[in-house]
Amino acid sequence: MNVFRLLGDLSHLIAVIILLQKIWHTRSCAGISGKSQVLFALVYTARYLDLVSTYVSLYNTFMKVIFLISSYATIYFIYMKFRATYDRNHDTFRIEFLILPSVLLALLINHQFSFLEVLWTFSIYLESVAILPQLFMVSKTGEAESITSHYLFALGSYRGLYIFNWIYRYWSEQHYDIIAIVAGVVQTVLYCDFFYLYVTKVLKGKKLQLPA
Amino acid sequence: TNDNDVKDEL
Repeated sequence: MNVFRLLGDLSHLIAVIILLQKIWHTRSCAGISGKSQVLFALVYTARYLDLVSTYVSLYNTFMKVIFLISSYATIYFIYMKFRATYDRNHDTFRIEFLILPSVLLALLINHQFSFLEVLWTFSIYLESVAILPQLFMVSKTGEAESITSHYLFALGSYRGLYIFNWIYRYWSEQHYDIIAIVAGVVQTVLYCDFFYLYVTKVLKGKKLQLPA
Repeated sequence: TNDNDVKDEL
């Protein structure tokens, strides 16, 4: 463990707390893409199946359980409890175009052709594009509530911080995982224009308005 | 080395 990975995981934890708090407090999931949340649940389910087979640490187990529970709780809020506030018309990204290529790529490019390894690889590839429906929805509505943009900033920062973790681990332990690194860079790059808008607008107290 | 040992990252 290193400070970059710890900050990354905390940033991820803060993101899911912000999201759940926003939905619960405002009793509304307006502006939130249910499709992205479905993809995140898929990502964590595929990646954290090893919870039953390998024990890494209390921290590792605790965080995996938190991310699994929060992703399913968010789906429950969006599609059941507060489904009246779910903006279905603006959440139209075709997620099958993200899932199928991730499955194919995981079957073709992986470290080891075993069940858990291919699932892990699938989850890494899918996570790199899982935010697209959410970013697409923000671009369609042309704006995002500031709490939603704080959520996106924290979520985007998590994998960005992991890049520093991978650099650190390569330099200090000669350890690297090219699949996680490439996917993590793609994932972080997808947030770049949002990061720019967040820093130039939201931090100045303006609403996040995307050029329509 | 690629990451065949136990995966310790989230």
